[in-house]
Amino acid sequence: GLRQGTLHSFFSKP
Amino acid sequence: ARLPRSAVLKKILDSVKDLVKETNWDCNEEGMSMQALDTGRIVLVEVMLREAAFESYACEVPMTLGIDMEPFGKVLRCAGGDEKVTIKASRNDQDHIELVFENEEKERMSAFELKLMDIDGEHMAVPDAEWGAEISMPSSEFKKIVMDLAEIGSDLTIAVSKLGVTFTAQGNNCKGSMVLQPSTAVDKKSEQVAISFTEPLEMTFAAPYMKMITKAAALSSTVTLSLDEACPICVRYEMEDNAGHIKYYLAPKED
Repeated sequence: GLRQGTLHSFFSKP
Repeated sequence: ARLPRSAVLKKILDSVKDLVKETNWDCNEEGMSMQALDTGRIVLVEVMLREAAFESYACEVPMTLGIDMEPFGKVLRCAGGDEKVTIKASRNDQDHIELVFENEEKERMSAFELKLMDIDGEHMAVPDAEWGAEISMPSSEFKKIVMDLAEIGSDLTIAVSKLGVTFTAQGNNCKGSMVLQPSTAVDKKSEQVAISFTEPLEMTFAAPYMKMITKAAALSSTVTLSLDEACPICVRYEMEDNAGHIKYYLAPKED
């Protein structure tokens, strides 16, 4: 099945 | 800050409260904005209310207002949708804000105080993306598709190709898909479906989260979906008259 990703792998803290 | 109708604030609250319980609102001369992650860090929501949204707006010094959505919602429920709302924040007393609702017809005025919170907000930097596909469509239609397919299964797949845009959901005992093709015959821009893409793509998202994201349909007649392979989808609702926008970024499901 598919795993839910989080946003942290895409967006970083400035 | 004075808004001509409280309905805008009510709709914004409805659009974010399932995802975010408390959030910092940044106020500066451009307007009021917020950015918040849901606790699962799967959705990022951004709201911008530009100066143009307000009947009058003045912000002498930039301020951050830490708002707890639950009491804010209780206060807002006391305002009629057509009533004017004035939000006052004092730089000398940053412990609370004042909200005044005015009903000009009935000559009624009500005033509330809302205590502010010290929220350790986590601001995310969203890179400017070159999207692989963009779809704009009536927000009510997007909402109906998502609400219907979310009943079928918890995974919602969005595929963009020459066929159009296909929304698919698969459950244990049923599967369904809906295809939309670009509409050029429709006169009204808000009723059009427009699709642009560089390469065909297909991505899967959690339907329950997508459902929460469709609540903002109340704020705008159109919605824009921006997709790129293996990136979060951006679902954007632009308010009328350059008043601002609400954007959601939802992380995809992956293998």
